[in-house]
Amino acid sequence: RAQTIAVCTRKGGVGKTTTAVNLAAGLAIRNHKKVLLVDMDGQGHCGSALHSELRGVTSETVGDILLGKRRDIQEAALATAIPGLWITPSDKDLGAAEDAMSSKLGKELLLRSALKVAKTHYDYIILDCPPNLGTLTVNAMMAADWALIPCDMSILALEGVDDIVETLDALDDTFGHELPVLGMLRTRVDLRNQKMNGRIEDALRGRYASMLLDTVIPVNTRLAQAQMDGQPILRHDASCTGAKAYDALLEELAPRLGL
Amino acid sequence: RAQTIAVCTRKGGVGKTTTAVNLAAGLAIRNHKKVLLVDMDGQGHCGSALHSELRGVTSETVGDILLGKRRDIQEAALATAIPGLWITPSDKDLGAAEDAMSSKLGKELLLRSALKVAKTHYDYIILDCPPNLGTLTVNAMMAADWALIPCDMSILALEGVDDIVETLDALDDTFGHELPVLGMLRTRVDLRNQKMNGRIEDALRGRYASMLLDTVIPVNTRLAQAQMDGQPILRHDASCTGAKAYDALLEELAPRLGL
Ligand SMILES: Nc1ncnc2c1ncn2[C@@H]1O[C@H](COP(=O)(O)OP(=O)(O)OP(=O)(O)O)[C@@H](O)[C@H]1O
Ligand SMILES: Nc1ncnc2c1ncn2[C@@H]1O[C@H](COP(=O)(O)OP(=O)(O)OP(=O)(O)O)[C@@H](O)[C@H]1O
Ligand SMILES: [Mg+2]
Ligand SMILES: [Mg+2]
Repeated sequence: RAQTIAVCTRKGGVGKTTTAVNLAAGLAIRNHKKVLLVDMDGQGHCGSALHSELRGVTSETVGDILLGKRRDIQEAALATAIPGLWITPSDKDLGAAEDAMSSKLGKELLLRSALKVAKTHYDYIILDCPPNLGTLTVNAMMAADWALIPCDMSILALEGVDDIVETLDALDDTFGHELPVLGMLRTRVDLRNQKMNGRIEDALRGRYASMLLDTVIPVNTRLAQAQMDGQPILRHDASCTGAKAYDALLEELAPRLGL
Repeated sequence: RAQTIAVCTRKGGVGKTTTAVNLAAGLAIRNHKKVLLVDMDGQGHCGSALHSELRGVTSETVGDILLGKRRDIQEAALATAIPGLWITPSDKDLGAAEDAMSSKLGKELLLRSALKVAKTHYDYIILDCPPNLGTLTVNAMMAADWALIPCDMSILALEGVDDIVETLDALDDTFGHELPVLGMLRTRVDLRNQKMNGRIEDALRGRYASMLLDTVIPVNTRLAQAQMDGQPILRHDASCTGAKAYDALLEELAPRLGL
């Protein structure tokens, strides 16, 4: 049965998509796993970040599935040129779908129900979340076995981490859904900013010591270039510091993910 | 009558808040204007970015005002230690307020109505928007005279610009609200990434040549440090490259803003 990981934090632009895409690709390429990447963000950036790898077409999107009568995410899944990696892209209408979801019975559980069958087919399901605490993020968290929380070295990103942790607690209180944190991942770390990095790391350790991952993703423009070329970093430049860091992330997560 | 500027783009983390805060502070400090900074994002980051400067208390937040019977944003305005700069902070409940707004008559115009009186008191009103195209962003755009659109040097940020421009067109079609673009502002520019910068700039020029501002905000960690210390960059370090860039932005915008 698949392990499902929600890549989530409230703050914008801290590397949710970059992490979700490269984690999913790494599991397929390095660990030869069968992986589904689900884009839960109306920006559609998982599809953009993998645009050169997409194969085939689908008439369904994530929004269609979530609102549909018999929901199976497989109907929106596209193969990629990467063996073992499938993707269900979102589209710009996912925002409208999110509004429509708000009046549905059990609105927080629509994705979980849509993933039921897929969880018997894949080894890992990676959920890329939008930069907010709305219905799509809550659906991802309710459908997940783990939360992976990126944080860059800024006070505003730290506040976003506090916000998503607060939501985790709320889902536990409200639904009894205990979503463990797979880890908090420091991203976009510029090693020259020692003072600022130190202050943010101290704060993260102070509040979330047991969750803070050792792996750090450094600033490496190759990661953004790979997205422009529509490839995961392992296909774009497997030897750059960004690729090595995402490899190191997989190795650090291996025990917990049963790799 | 105030000029109202919505700082907006769909992409997360490209400097909406950093630009809104430092533009507002610059207008007050450099140009001695009376400025109101309105936080339209439930992350509450305008308040965080100015936490050392806030003075006084208010029992109302932006969400309370937008849902209230007689809406006047002034009831949520706080003075700051910066002469000429006031702020209406958001809070984490703004998300709930956004949901409640969706069922109101003329939901897109609630902020415009709440700013009516304020527009007779201030010279400039700056609206910091969340990273999405939801009701709060639409309210900001419907209340504004200008849209200022930040974009960093990445393909995903470029897609976010296309998304917000599409929304501008939709507001024109639907409401006849023609919101001119004050400019598109390149942010977080790392001058070492010449190739990547060139590709994104060519794309911006290709589509939005007339709107692209000459001023470029370079990567400067002082801007993030200033936020950690709760001050605008002009109060934190007026001589750093980030401060000089935001000064240059004001000078470039001066003719259009009547400065
Ligand atoms: N380690 C890194 N080094 C350099 N650039 C990076 C790094 N991580 C991410 N980026 C770039 O920073 C930008 C933001 O990253 P990304 O889009 O993954 O964040 P996000 O949290 O998904 O944003 P959003 O909140 O908009 O969904 C992207 O253009 C991405 O290519
Ligand atoms: N030119 C810059 N140089 C260095 N850091 C910057 C620069 N501009 C912004 N930052 C930092 O980058 C992060 C993202 O910026 P900011 O929060 O202003 O973006 P945003 O678009 O408002 O994000 P969100 O989508 O979450 O609202 C912040 O921590 C900020 O301090
Ligand atoms: Mg993203
Ligand atoms: Mg912001």
